[in-house]
Amino acid sequence: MFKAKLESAKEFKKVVDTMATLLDEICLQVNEEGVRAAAMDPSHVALLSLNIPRIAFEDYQADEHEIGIELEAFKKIMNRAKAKDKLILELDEERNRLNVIFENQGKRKFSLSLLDLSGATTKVPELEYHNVITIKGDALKEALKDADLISDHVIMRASPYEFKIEAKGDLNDFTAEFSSEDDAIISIEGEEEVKSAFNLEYLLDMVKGVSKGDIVKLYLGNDMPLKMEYSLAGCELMFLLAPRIEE
Amino acid sequence: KSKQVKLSDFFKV
Repeated sequence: MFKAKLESAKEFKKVVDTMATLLDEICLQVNEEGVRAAAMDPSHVALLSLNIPRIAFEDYQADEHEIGIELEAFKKIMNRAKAKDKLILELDEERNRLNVIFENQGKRKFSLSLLDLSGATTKVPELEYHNVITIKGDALKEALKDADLISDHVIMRASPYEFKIEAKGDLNDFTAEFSSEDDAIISIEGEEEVKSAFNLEYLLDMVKGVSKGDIVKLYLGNDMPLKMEYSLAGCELMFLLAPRIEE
Repeated sequence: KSKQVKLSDFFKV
């Protein structure tokens, strides 16, 4: 069995929105410890991993199951979440469906038909990073939106005291600079200078669910994939994004 | 000129 209740359907909508911008489908692996999932986008440039420990749920009961979900349909349903709705996710094993229930003044129940994605699980690799930037989510998001006016990709640079996002266009350019003294920065760790270039469309998709008050962790290397981590209402999201490399 | 690479260039997927 699987039945889980979340305090805020609206908060979970942000998680589903973010997953749906990068992926077409995902296989949720549920067990008594919580819900996990990991998948790569169709072009194999980005990887998303989701971990919702059982403590993030108001109620939680689960045996081991793999629940394959078509994300566009799930996103459309989650768009119907209202401010005070709680969310119940419940596996109907007989009908092979996931019930998505909004609980408020009554119950509104959608039954989402499941996909067979067994065996399609993605292993999350361990990469080693020396530079870690912990930054306020809205500052990062605004800098990426600024850069989007200038180019379709950015260069991220990190040194022991500074983090920069640069975009170069044919005529114009943009730089966002954050020093460890700035309000936007929680911490900058690392002993060397590193830089990598990344596609902006992917970066903007990855920060889609981020809003004011969220804290984002960035792991950066030289021409290495970017690792990004943040939490939304107890749901831990991790992304890897392959870099652009000079030819 | 830079080109987009895939995650599989960095680890086995």
